[in-house]
Amino acid sequence: GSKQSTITRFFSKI
Amino acid sequence: MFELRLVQGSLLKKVLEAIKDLVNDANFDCSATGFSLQAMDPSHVALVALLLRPDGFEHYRCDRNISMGMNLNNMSKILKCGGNDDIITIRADDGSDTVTFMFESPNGSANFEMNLMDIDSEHHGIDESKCCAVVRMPSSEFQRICKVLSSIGDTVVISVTNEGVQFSTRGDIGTANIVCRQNINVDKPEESTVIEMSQPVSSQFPLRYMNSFTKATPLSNTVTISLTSELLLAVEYTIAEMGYIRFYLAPKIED
Repeated sequence: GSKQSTITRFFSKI
Repeated sequence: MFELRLVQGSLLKKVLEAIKDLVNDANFDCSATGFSLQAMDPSHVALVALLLRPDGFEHYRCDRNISMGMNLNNMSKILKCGGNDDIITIRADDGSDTVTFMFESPNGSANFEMNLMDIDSEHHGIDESKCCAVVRMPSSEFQRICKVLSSIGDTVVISVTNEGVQFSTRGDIGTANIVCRQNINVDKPEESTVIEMSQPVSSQFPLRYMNSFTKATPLSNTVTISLTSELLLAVEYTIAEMGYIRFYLAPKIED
């Protein structure tokens, strides 16, 4: 199965 | 004080139609860079980034940076109160908790004041350097593919290889595979499909979000779809002479 990842892990907070 | 005047007011309406179902509340940031927005959907699966540059407006005045928190459904309601060919002026005084929308047509004008909201939001740094495949294609074709596939399944696998870009899905009734090959139309570049790839890449994404992104189709004849080596998807619609709207979507990953 697969699960949905979240977008936050791809972006660094400024 | 902040004030912008947009002759082609319909453009702002199209922008709102493209994002209002994805994001509920968002801060519009006004600065010398332009009128911009960064916001995630409530599930933190997608992020939308909008930029409208100052030189795209007939008038753009921003005395100091401000952030205006708006409910996008309410903003859309107000924009719908103006005619399609109206000139739109948006104005906010420093420290005010309201924003004014003015619509002008040859026949008259109308003013609407909307309450602003306090919204906690973070800005995110977006690293474009990890891109490993870029596909530019007609936006209407991309919209058609997403619609067709969502009648079969819930998830699309996007694979970019030397052969082209393949969109695949699977559902209870069967499977679907759509392949777009590179096709350069010199006379009508907007009808071309152009694929640039440093390495083959494949990843899967929820179609519900892809279909939501295609609501930006009226903004641009072409769409640029990028996949990074980390499998982040970016879908970009350029807004003629003014800027862009970009949607980022996190992949589905194996458990």
